[in-house]
Amino acid sequence: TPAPPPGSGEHPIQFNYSLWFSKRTPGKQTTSYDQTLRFVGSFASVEQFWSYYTHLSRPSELSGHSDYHIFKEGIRPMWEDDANKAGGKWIIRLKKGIASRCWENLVLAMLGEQFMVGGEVCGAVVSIRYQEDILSLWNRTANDHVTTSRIRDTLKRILNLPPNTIMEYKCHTDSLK
Amino acid sequence: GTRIVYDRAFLLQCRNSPLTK
Repeated sequence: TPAPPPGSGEHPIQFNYSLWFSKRTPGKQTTSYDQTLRFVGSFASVEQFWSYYTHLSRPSELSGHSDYHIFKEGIRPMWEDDANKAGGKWIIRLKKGIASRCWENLVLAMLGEQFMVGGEVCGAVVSIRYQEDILSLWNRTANDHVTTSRIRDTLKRILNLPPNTIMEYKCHTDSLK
Repeated sequence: GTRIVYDRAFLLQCRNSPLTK
């Protein structure tokens, strides 16, 4: 389902994005990641984004093992997608209680084109887990150090994280091994 | 072409727009 064109008076965004949700059911895993992934919708304007966002539970209110994914339209939130194959992600582990605020700041920076890395950004994920929550920002080219450094610096600036927060970069090919 | 850039404050303001359903 492609995003509808921005309506009259709406504010278009640089790239259209799609919102996805996934939840792992407790117990034995009989379904693949692909099967747990639910497409929520695509948007092409700031107002369309908020129309989805305001109807969703905040990340901190989700139970169990849940993820929101916001990726550029046409990129599936998985390593195997062509846009992600040579890419990687910055991973930020958060103490419980701050995920909703940090996720919103991350998403707004991405939709507002604050990263200044051209078309390098693929998408963002918030992962709700039992002990901690995890933010990740995916980009196309893992070995482009200028881009990954710029993304890291922007993440630090926009997230306003506690000083002891650890940021880690992972290539998707390492994750596959 | 031109890049469409928005800051956080502006995006939050749009949240209250009557266009946001």
